[in-house]
Amino acid sequence: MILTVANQKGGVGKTTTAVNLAASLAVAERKVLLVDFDPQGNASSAFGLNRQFGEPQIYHALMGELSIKDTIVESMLPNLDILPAGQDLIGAEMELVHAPSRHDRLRSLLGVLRDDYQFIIIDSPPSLGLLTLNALVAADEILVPLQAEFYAMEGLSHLLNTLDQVRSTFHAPCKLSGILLTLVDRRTRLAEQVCADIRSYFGDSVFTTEIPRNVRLAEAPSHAKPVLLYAIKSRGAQAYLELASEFIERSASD
Amino acid sequence: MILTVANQKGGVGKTTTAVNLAASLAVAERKVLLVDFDPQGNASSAFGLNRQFGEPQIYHALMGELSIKDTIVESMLPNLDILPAGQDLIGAEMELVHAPSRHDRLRSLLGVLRDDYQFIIIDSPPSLGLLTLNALVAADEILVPLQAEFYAMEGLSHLLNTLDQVRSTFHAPCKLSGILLTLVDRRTRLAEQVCADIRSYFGDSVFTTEIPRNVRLAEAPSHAKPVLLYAIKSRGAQAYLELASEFIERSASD
Ligand SMILES: Nc1ncnc2c1ncn2[C@@H]1O[C@H](COP(=O)(O)OP(=O)(O)OP(=O)(O)O)[C@@H](O)[C@H]1O
Ligand SMILES: Nc1ncnc2c1ncn2[C@@H]1O[C@H](COP(=O)(O)OP(=O)(O)OP(=O)(O)O)[C@@H](O)[C@H]1O
Ligand SMILES: [Mg+2]
Ligand SMILES: [Mg+2]
Repeated sequence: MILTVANQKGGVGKTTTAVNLAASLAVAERKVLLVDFDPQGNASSAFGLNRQFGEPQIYHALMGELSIKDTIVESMLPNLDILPAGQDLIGAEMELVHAPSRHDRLRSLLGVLRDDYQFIIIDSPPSLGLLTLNALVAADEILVPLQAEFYAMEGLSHLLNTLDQVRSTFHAPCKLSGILLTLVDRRTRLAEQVCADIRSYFGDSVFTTEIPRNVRLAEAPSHAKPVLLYAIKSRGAQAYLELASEFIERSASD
Repeated sequence: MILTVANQKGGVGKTTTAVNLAASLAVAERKVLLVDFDPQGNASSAFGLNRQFGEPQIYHALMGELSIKDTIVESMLPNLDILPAGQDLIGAEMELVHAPSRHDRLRSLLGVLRDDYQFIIIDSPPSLGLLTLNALVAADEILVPLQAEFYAMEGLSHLLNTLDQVRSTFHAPCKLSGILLTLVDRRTRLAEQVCADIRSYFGDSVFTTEIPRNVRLAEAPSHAKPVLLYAIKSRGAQAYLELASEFIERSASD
């Protein structure tokens, strides 16, 4: 199953979610591939993989310069592989603009990997440009991390409209896996209010699990590890393990 | 003087800084124009300006459909005008790709306004695409908000390289006004470490003022006000007032 983590709003926890959900699914004995599809390369550096210009990464597979299997690397967790990205990927957006089926390149690329992995998780950039479009079209389902604050809430309807458009224009499933409340600071009334509003409006589309603000989640990437290897007892690690179970349950009942 | 607030990393406080620095300069009796150059339209909604498709906004001025003066509106603060943005602006990136001098459209547009305002502050999107390029080329100086966490620090060198490239390729001043440490949670060692590292590496390029994490800053836009009208005594409001004085002092001594 291919899951894209998407939200055009910046800093809402897309990468932190892609990284830690992937790791949590891997320790739950699922075979997982984490695909970094953001030129910022944050999901890659969360595992200590820094792709400089020219080093094997998703860009080369996208442009047909390397086979996709030559760009995938194992992580320090059994069951978890990574397809890294680096700044080369910025070039992809420019080069693809004139390509035929420019929205479909990632989908065709990942097609051959579907049987190798139970879950393929794609991290996308904070925009609704061509890269994100590829990530949306390639997915069976979309997970939307939502920071429990005002601007993120404002951008949500736009994102959901975009999912509708992608479904109708490109015949991509683009099914909403769920909205995940992130960076929840329960001590603030603002977070309480946003969570309550989102839940009342979107009901079961919202994951029961919420990800609290927890500094261990921000520290982990500087140690080149997912949080469950850095601080397993932390609230952040526990929340993502909980999310993985809820996610597995939801996909099973689909 | 034209100042662009830029950082391709998402959620580091670009909009919050553009909005509250602009407001603080206005109450310090400077005539200011805040230019929203992000299709998310967050800087606009911080003042209650929600531009739907077709409503007068920067896109129309950029495409020559309206004169720029017909898109500017007064804010609730004397001395502060706003040039709003909405989702129409997404179209600009596609349409400009094939235009001659596509990197220069914003600069030529704002040229006529230089004498009307002491400061023109431009909010830009979390990317290094064509919109951000226009915002960088249009500026005399660049202010870089930097969230005191790992991923933001990683992206900084890439941004600074981009500023060098813009300077040499497009002959734009692109002078670094300064790096502003934002969302600083002094209780965490992570924030302490990042602030210390950034200061030791960049010295005087870093503003003395730091913006603490303060929920009033996140609440203010939901009341359609800059924080100094919403919660003047808050640490967030005081920090941006302090930043405005430091900024005025620095520009004076240039
Ligand atoms: N639950 C959390 N608790 C504490 N810090 C967090 C949490 N989730 C994310 N962070 C931190 O917040 C910042 C933003 O998170 P992240 O980079 O994952 O968001 P993003 O949506 O991927 O950003 P971008 O839009 O730039 O891709 C990072 O510094 C990250 O380490
Ligand atoms: N100092 C602060 N204290 C508390 N909350 C803040 C602070 N600065 C910004 N915020 C909140 O953090 C979130 C991200 O800030 P903001 O939207 O200004 O960042 P941005 O860099 O403009 O994001 P984007 O990359 O999406 O444009 C918003 O919900 C904002 O209200
Ligand atoms: Mg990210
Ligand atoms: Mg912004």
